[in-house]
Amino acid sequence: TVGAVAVDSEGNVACATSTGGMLNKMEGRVGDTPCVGCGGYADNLLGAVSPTGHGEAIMKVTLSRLILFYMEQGKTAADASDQALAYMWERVQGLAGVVVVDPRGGWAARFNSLQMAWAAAQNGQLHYGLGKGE
Amino acid sequence: MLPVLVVHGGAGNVPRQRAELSCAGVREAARAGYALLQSGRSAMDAVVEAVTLLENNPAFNAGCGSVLNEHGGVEMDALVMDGRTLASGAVSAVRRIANPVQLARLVMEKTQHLCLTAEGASKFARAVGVPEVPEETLITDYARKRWQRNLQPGSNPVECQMGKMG
Repeated sequence: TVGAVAVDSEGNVACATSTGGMLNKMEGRVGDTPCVGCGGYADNLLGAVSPTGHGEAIMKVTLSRLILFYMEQGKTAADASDQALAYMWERVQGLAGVVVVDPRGGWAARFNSLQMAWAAAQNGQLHYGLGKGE
Repeated sequence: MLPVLVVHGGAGNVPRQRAELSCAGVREAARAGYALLQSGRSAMDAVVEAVTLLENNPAFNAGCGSVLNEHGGVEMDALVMDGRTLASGAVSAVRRIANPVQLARLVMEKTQHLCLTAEGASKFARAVGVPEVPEETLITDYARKRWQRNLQPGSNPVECQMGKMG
């Protein structure tokens, strides 16, 4: 799965996610990616999310909307992501990762899987990582 | 307002030999999407550009490089959402399309629906002039090897793709 979130110079947010799905899936299986609130969500009032991971687990907790719900309660993008990923692990033992932005330009790339390739560009600087803490 | 763009290339277990390819791919996509933001283009333009590049990069599991289903075929899903209006478009189980994310955007822009699936999505693609590509062009040797390995009795495709708890 691949995905992106952005905030433009007018403060508008957007998300996009695309995937080939899960290895050796049943024909006709659809995961979280095309489902609003699961495989992505964007609302100028809250932020935008694009997830990746075990689609069935992501759908069970509507991961993208859950993260924005926590942000609506005042959490940062990083804290909201960590809380939602922890909830997903506790409830359904799901592994996933997310990229998140808020309307003010705050951002996060968080995951509870072993790795997630990510990159962020802001203020002329490029940040990137693959493993925990990078 | 400081524009920002963040991309991911998938969560899970990235084999060591593919780690640098993955990191290079997400850096390239982030730079390209961010360049659009710097030129005044919209967040929607930026995320679609970034994801299109990732779909075209065989190091990632989307577009070219997609994992294969149990029959060895490619079925892809994609979604876009615009935070200004909550407009959204998606495609699911779509085949023989190089860039499903662009098709999802067209669903958002040209239909009254949120998601088109399977053959209906293909018919829509033809109607709006999105060309079909041979399925073989979306399948990499790496994807075929993983598919074959996970046909073995006792294999665990989810664990193979996602790894264990990080």
